[in-house]
Amino acid sequence: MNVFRFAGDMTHLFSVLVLLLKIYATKSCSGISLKTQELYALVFLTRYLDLLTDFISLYNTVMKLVFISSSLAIVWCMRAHPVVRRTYDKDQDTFRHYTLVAGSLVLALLFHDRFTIREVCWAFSIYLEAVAILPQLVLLQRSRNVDNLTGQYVFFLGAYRAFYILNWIYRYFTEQHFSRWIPWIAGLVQTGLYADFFYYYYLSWKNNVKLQLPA
Amino acid sequence: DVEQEQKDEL
Repeated sequence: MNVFRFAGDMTHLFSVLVLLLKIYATKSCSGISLKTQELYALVFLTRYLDLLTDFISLYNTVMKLVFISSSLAIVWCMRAHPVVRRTYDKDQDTFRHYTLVAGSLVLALLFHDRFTIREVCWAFSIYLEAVAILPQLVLLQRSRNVDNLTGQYVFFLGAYRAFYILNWIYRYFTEQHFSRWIPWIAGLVQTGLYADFFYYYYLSWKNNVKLQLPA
Repeated sequence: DVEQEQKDEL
């Protein structure tokens, strides 16, 4: 495992911790999109089917279990926790996320490595992850005041994607690891979605003002 | 049929 891959995994893990911390410490999920969180839960559940069949490393297994359980816990909190669920910005979180699920499913049925349940599920999870942040970005744009932790959550998620691309470039040259075109294209699309956010995050950091995305 | 690459990333 190279340093970029590890940095990517750690920023991903960090984003989850920041989100859990925000919900736990403030007992609030305002500014967080339940739709994005549900999509991530679906992404992890469909991608990590190999937990049942393959063992790659203890590191991989633990990280997969962490991502599955944390995403389910966040969804549970936002839907069912007696205090937290009342802070959910339901009226602003209106992205039709099932269109993303349907689109990803169609793509996965058309473009996959092999026509097996596992491979189609894997491709589906890659496509869905690429666009799963969209409801969250739309919600951020609608929220007049983005609190620091929510901004940091999205920042770390974006950093994770950027590190993964560096990881693929590194592996391409050092291992002749031809990470197939499916994750390459989906990964580039996904990282591109954050470009705008990064720009405004940088401005707010530089000028030391609260993050606000233009409508 | 090409040997399938192991999916070792998260």
